[in-house]
Amino acid sequence: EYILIKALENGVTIIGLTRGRDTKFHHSEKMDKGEVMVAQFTEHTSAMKIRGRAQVYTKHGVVEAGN
Amino acid sequence: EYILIKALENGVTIIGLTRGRDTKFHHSEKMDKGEVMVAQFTEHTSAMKIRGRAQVYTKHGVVEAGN
Amino acid sequence: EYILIKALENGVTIIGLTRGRDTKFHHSEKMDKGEVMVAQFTEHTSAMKIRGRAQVYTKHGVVEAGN
Amino acid sequence: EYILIKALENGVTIIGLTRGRDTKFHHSEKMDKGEVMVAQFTEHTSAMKIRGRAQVYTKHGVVEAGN
Amino acid sequence: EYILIKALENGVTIIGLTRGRDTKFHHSEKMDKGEVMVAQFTEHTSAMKIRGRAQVYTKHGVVEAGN
Amino acid sequence: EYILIKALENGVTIIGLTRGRDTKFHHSEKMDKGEVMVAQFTEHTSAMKIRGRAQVYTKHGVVEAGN
Amino acid sequence: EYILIKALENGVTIIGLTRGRDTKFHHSEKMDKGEVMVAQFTEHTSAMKIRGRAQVYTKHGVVEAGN
Amino acid sequence: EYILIKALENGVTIIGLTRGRDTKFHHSEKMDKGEVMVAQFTEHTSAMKIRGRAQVYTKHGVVEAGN
Amino acid sequence: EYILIKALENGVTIIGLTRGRDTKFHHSEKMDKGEVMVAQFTEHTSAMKIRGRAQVYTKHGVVEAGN
Amino acid sequence: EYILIKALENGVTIIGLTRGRDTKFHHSEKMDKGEVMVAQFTEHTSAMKIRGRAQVYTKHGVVEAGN
Amino acid sequence: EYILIKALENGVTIIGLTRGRDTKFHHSEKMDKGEVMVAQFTEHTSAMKIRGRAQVYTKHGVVEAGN
Ligand SMILES: N[C@@H](Cc1c[nH]c2ccccc12)C(=O)O
Ligand SMILES: N[C@@H](Cc1c[nH]c2ccccc12)C(=O)O
Ligand SMILES: N[C@@H](Cc1c[nH]c2ccccc12)C(=O)O
Ligand SMILES: N[C@@H](Cc1c[nH]c2ccccc12)C(=O)O
Ligand SMILES: N[C@@H](Cc1c[nH]c2ccccc12)C(=O)O
Ligand SMILES: N[C@@H](Cc1c[nH]c2ccccc12)C(=O)O
Ligand SMILES: N[C@@H](Cc1c[nH]c2ccccc12)C(=O)O
Ligand SMILES: N[C@@H](Cc1c[nH]c2ccccc12)C(=O)O
Ligand SMILES: N[C@@H](Cc1c[nH]c2ccccc12)C(=O)O
Ligand SMILES: N[C@@H](Cc1c[nH]c2ccccc12)C(=O)O
Ligand SMILES: N[C@@H](Cc1c[nH]c2ccccc12)C(=O)O
Repeated sequence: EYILIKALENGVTIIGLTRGRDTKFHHSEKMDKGEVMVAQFTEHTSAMKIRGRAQVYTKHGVVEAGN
Repeated sequence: EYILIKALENGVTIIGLTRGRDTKFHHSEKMDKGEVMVAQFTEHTSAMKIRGRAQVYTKHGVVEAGN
Repeated sequence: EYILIKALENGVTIIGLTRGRDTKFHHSEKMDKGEVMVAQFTEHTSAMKIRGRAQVYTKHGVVEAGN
Repeated sequence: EYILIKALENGVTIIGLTRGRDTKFHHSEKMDKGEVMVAQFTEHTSAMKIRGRAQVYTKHGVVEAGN
Repeated sequence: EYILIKALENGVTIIGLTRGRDTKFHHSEKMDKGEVMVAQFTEHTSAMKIRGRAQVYTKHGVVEAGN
Repeated sequence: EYILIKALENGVTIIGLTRGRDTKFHHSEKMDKGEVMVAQFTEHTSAMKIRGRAQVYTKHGVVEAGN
Repeated sequence: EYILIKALENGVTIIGLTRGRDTKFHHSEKMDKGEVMVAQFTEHTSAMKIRGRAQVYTKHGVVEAGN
Repeated sequence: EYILIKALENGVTIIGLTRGRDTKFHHSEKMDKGEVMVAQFTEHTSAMKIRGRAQVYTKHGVVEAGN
Repeated sequence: EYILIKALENGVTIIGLTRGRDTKFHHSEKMDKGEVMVAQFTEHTSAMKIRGRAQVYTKHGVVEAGN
Repeated sequence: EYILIKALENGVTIIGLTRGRDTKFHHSEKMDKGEVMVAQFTEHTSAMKIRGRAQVYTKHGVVEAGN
Repeated sequence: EYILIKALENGVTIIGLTRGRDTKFHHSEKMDKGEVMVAQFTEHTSAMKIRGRAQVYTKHGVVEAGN
């Protein structure tokens, strides 16, 4: 399973939350306007958080973040 | 399996309930307006509870929470 | 497999019934109006019962409980 | 695999029949009007019987019981 | 795999035939009008026979028995 | 995998042919008009033969036997 | 995987060809007009040949043999 | 996986090519007009060649050979 | 997974390329006009090359080679 | 799972991010205008980042990067 | 998983990139106009690059390379 994020402005971040008993931020990837990120759920990432203006594409459709 | 939550106001929380014999809250993630969270069911999370005004996208469609 | 419940009034409960030879209530989660719960079938939960006015989303469609 | 039952009157029962060489009733869950039950087939339940006025949702569609 | 039977009259029977080298009747479940039965194929049941007026729902559609 | 047969007259037979190097008839189930049979392919049955006027429902559609 | 053959005349035959290094006829089932045969591919049957006027139903649609 | 061939003339052949490092013809099945053959890919057959006028049904649709 | 090639002229070739660290031609099958070939990807074949005028049917649709 | 990138200008880069506890760039593939890249998620690549003007094709549809 | 490339001019190349920690070109297959190549992702190939004018067919649709 993977999702796709397209940054609509500079400074968008996609944050990976740890899998397991604890839930922490293990990585925060900065994105500039127009950049596209395609990210899987993994052994270390069981949740993701998107901050800033971006389009988030998942199997549940396209959602606009940041508004 | 993952679901997607888009916060429509500040202070939305997505709560992870423990898998197993007991059912407790193991994590509560605060979300600001416009933030998007994509969260899997995991070895530690077998149920989720969403509080506050938000859109909840799952394989069963889109449901508005908080109203 | 998971189902989604949206409480349409305060005091809605989603009850987990035990998997195995016996069938008992192992957990009852109270929900306030507007709250959304997404719950899986698990090693400990092989049936769920919903009381109160709520919308129940499953792969078999949307059913209104409490009326 | 799970099915969903919505009770349309008080006193609806959903009966679990035992898996294995013998076929007996191992549990009978009483339901009040409006209550919704979502029940899986399990290691102990290989057939279910529904008595009383209810809607039964399965992968084969929606069937009205009790009439 | 499961099928669903809705009895349209009293005295409908759903018969389980044994899996294996021999084919015998291992169980016959009587149904009253309006009752609904949902039954799986199992380790002990590899064929079913329905007698009396009933609707039989399977993945191949809905068939009326007894006429 | 299972198929469904609805007998349209008395004396319809559904015959199970043995799986393996040899092909013999291991069981022949007599059906009266209106009776419905739902039968799986199994460890012992790798082919079936239907004689008499009947409707045969399979994943390839509905076929009328006996005419 | 199974296919279905409906004989449109007497003397239709469905022939099973052996699986393995050699390809021989291991069984030939005679069918009378109107009879229906439903046959799987198996450990011993990796090809089938149909002779005579018949309808052959497979996942690739319905084909008329014998003309 | 299986394909279906319907011979449109006498002398149609379906040839099995060997699986493995070498590619040879291991069997050539002659078909008369109207005969239907249903053949799987197997441990010994990883390619097939059809010569003569025939209809070839596969998951990619129906193709006419021989013209 | 298999593909289907129909030769539209004499001298069409379907070439099997070796699976593994090296990529070589391990077999080249000549086809005459009208002949149909159905070929799998295998332990020894991880790519195929088609030369000459032919129709190539794959899960991605039908493509004409040679023009 | 794979995605497809078509570079719409020179200097487009597709970056592979490492799978595991750390998230680093392990490879950055430069693409010239018109070049097409098809890339899988792998044991070493659990996220990809696309910079520059390009079309990104995934199971979630086509997204334009770089604007 | 496989993709299909049809060369629209001479000198089209499909390049296989190595699977694993390193990303190198392990094979570059030259194609003449009209030739069709069908290539899998494999143990040694986790990405492909296409240079020159060609049609690239994947599960994400048809994309024209080289323009
Ligand atoms: N550490 C948690 C992260 C998580 C996943 N889904 C969640 C839903 C709610 C709260 C936390 C989570 C887990 O792996 O289970
Ligand atoms: N601890 C419970 C949590 C749960 C999942 N689904 C439920 C439905 C109802 C009540 C509790 C639950 C379990 O893993 O089974
Ligand atoms: N303890 C039962 C619970 C149950 C599941 N499905 C049912 C249907 C009917 C009655 C009880 C049940 C079991 O695991 O099997
Ligand atoms: N004990 C039976 C229950 C059953 C399942 N499906 C049936 C159909 C008919 C009669 C009985 C049954 C079994 O596990 O097989
Ligand atoms: N004992 C038989 C029952 C059966 C299943 N499908 C059949 C079809 C025809 C006749 C008998 C059967 C078996 O398990 O195989
Ligand atoms: N004994 C045979 C029965 C059979 C199955 N499919 C067939 C098709 C043709 C002839 C015989 C058969 C087998 O298991 O393979
Ligand atoms: N003995 C052959 C039979 C066969 C299956 N498919 C074929 C296609 C062509 C020729 C023969 C065959 C095998 O198992 O492989
Ligand atoms: N012996 C070859 C046969 C083959 C299958 N697909 C092919 C495609 C092209 C050439 C040969 C083949 C193999 O098993 O791999
Ligand atoms: N030997 C290569 C063949 C191959 C498959 N797909 C490719 C794509 C490009 C270049 C070569 C290939 C391999 O098995 O991986
Ligand atoms: N190293 C991370 C890379 C990653 C994948 N998905 C992500 C989402 C957000 C942040 C980082 C990631 C991992 O394998 O899990
Ligand atoms: N060696 C890399 C090749 C690769 C696959 N997908 C990629 C995406 C981006 C960069 C490199 C790659 C790997 O197997 O993972």
